[in-house]
Amino acid sequence: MDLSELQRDNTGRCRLSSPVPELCRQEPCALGVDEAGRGPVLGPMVYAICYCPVSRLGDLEALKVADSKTLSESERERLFEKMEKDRHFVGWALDVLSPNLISTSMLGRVKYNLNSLSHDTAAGLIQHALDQGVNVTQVFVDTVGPPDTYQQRLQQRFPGVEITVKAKADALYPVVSAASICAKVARDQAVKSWRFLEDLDHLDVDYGSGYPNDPKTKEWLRKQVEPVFGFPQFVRFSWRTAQSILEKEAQDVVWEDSVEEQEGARSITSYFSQSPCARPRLAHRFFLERGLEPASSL
Amino acid sequence: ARQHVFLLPEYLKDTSKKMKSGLMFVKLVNPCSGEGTLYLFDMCLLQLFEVKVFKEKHHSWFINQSVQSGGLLHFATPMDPLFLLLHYLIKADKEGTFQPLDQVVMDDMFPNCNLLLKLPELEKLLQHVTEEKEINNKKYYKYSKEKTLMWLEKKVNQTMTALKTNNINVSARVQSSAFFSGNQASSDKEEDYICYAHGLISDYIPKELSDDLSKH
Amino acid sequence: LLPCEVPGSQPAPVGRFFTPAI
Repeated sequence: MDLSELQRDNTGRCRLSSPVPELCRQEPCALGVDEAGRGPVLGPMVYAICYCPVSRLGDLEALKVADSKTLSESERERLFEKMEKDRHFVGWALDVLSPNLISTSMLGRVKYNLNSLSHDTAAGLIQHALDQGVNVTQVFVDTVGPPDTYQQRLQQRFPGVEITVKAKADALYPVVSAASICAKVARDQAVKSWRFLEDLDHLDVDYGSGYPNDPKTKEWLRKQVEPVFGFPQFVRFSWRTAQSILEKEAQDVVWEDSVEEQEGARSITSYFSQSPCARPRLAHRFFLERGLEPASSL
Repeated sequence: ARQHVFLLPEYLKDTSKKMKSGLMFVKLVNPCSGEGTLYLFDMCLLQLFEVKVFKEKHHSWFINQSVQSGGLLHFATPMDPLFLLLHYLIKADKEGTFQPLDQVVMDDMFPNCNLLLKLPELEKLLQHVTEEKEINNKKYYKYSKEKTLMWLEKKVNQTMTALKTNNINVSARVQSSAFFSGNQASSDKEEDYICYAHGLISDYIPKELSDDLSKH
Repeated sequence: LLPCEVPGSQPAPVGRFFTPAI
């Protein structure tokens, strides 16, 4: 899997997709959606789709793309290679969402939470397959958040397609399990080859599974925290695990809007102007308009 | 240690190389408010700079490999020292007599005011704002309001020219400079420029003199 | 110039974490 685009810039999102098998343009296809890396506090989250003609679902199953959770990393990689070889009837695409994109979305002034980011990414990938001319007739998606609203939203967005949103979809539908394998292979590769923007000397990359409850990951985070900058962008700053370490170990930073909330309302009398003699003569508007005042000390 | 970020005229860079304490921060009187204000004195060129600070809450600096809270930005710009000398001449005028300059420019609050006595061409400067007498080769000075108003009038005219060339928005109504039409000068009346320039100069002279200047 | 107040004046690995760009 060629993640060189992610290597160039791992602060946003990047999309990879296989060529579209000609068969998938002609025959009605089933498409599965799944993600990898939703829970970890480190690294990217990957959304993937996998599709093949409904008539060939048996062949896809024959690839033994059983429930991807039961497969080891190397088995997933081997299966992915097999799917690549069968690219005359299997296609895939994926979006790698960087930890920076996740953090800045969730912590932005206008909150864009993980569920919305996930839903939009899944819908974006389905749209991508349609735009590439894949004849999608059925879509199977693993649930993220409440299944009904998700199902309705996707059905509204893609009226001509039969949408099924179900828990544990990757154990029920081979296309979802295949999508899950694509997502996991991409995430594993991305994490393994993560290029740290920050030139951290003696960086130990033994950060465990990346899951918040993994002691190794927690230890790594504690070692990495920097009082002013927090963490490398490999870390999802919006994760509770990361935030609690920042609250303990990092500098308090005061933003303009964070203070307004704290400042109580002024008493009404404070709006009445003081007696003219008490009020110091204001600097000329040339300076006021530019935020300039005489320096009284350094 | 605290670090500061300064915008200075380029030529001051050599000064701090030429002389160890080439550039000195001194507290001197603010000729408008009478309070203490920070100035920068170039001991090589014997030139006075006023120091203004851009201050906005919740700012910080990254300076090389450090972070500095406050985010203040200081500007040092040349200032006509006669505004400071004027402050002392007006103060001494209450005695109504001619006095030697070193007895006029004295200030327990701001002892560094004696730096003003080192200024080159001091006598030429003083001619703009004083009457002088010479007895036994010693010069004595007395504040002259008439001459000062003439000098300030020149200052106002110079400022008006500068406001026009720099397209400064002087109109009384509040207007965002982003929506300015090109031909700024025409839309602003000459009087707006005079008022604006008078106001700007008044930031450097006592209130009473500002009122006199306004009548003048 | 940062739009936030980081209290104090202290060393910080600016070059490592902060890549200025126009």
